[in-house]
Amino acid sequence: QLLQCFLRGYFSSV
Amino acid sequence: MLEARLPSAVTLKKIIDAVKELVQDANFDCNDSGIALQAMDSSHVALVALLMRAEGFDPYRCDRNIALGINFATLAKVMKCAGNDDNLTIKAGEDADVLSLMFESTNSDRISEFDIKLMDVDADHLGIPETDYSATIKMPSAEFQRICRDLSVMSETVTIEAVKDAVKFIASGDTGSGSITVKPNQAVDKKDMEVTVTLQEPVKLAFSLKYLNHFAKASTLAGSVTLSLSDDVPLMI
Repeated sequence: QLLQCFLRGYFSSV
Repeated sequence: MLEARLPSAVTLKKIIDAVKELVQDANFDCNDSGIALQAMDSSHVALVALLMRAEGFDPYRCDRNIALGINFATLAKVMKCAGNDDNLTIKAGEDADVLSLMFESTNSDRISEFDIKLMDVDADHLGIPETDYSATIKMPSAEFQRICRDLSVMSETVTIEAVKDAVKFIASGDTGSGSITVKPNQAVDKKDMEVTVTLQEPVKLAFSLKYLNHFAKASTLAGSVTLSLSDDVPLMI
């Protein structure tokens, strides 16, 4: 879960 | 209004084949520069970012930006009905609720037309941030696909270790372990067969082979693949 919300944040930081 | 014609359907067939297992429902964002797709996979672990530039179509017409919500399993089934050499036209009207696809055989003696229902897909703007990666590996895409397939017999995880003059793929599981080392080979005749390792610092990172095998399905689209790695950020392929 932590990884997934990290990734969502990472990819939407564009 | 979108109308775009692709001289040979094989390109879109390969693209849909490569992403259909990763992306369920997503938007084709169409504007005058082309058709873009940015979508995370269903388990929100991987992002697919794709741009089909307008230059690749002839003709290409997109009067205003439209988002076409598509179920990729349906699109994949329809694309199976296209011959590789058919030319393919995709069309969507102003307030479109269907995407029309037309496949025309080279000597125009067979014309197939399909409409697929469009859906509302919530569009959160995603992309891959500009990153200065520690290691960038360029290698033949077929070789990368083969390495991922071969190492899957040993484990579900592969460790990729990039050092100055080599990149090593290591898989170890309960039944044993395996590793494949690929060395740079400058000055080869075919550009796609070149292997280069550009290193800011050595990296050693583990990834799920399930995803790498999905990504490697796109190998037929390009002869060469670039892997970019850094600690604590996603692998870019």
